[in-house]
Amino acid sequence: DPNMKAGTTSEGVLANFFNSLLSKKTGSP
Amino acid sequence: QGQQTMLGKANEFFQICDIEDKGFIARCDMQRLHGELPLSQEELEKVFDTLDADGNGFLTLEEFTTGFSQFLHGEEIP
Repeated sequence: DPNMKAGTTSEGVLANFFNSLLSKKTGSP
Repeated sequence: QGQQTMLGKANEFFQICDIEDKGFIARCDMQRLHGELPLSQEELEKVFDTLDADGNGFLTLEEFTTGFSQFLHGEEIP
């Protein structure tokens, strides 16, 4: 399925987004 | 307790996105996160569309929390 490429699925993008928020909160002093 | 922590985090993240404290996140709020988060405009749009389950163009805290919950259950956090 061409729509199921890793990292480009909705879930992958969502995971990316929340991971970024998590590291934004924990990564900055 | 885990549920409370999750809700607290979801609320915290919602506040980051809801810059003007409107009580909902609009598409333009999401686009403003470009630069703050290492995601492209396209990816932020996709996140918005994914979280906006009813497709009305506004993300409520409830929709946001649901998406966050799905993320937590589908992904392992290191």
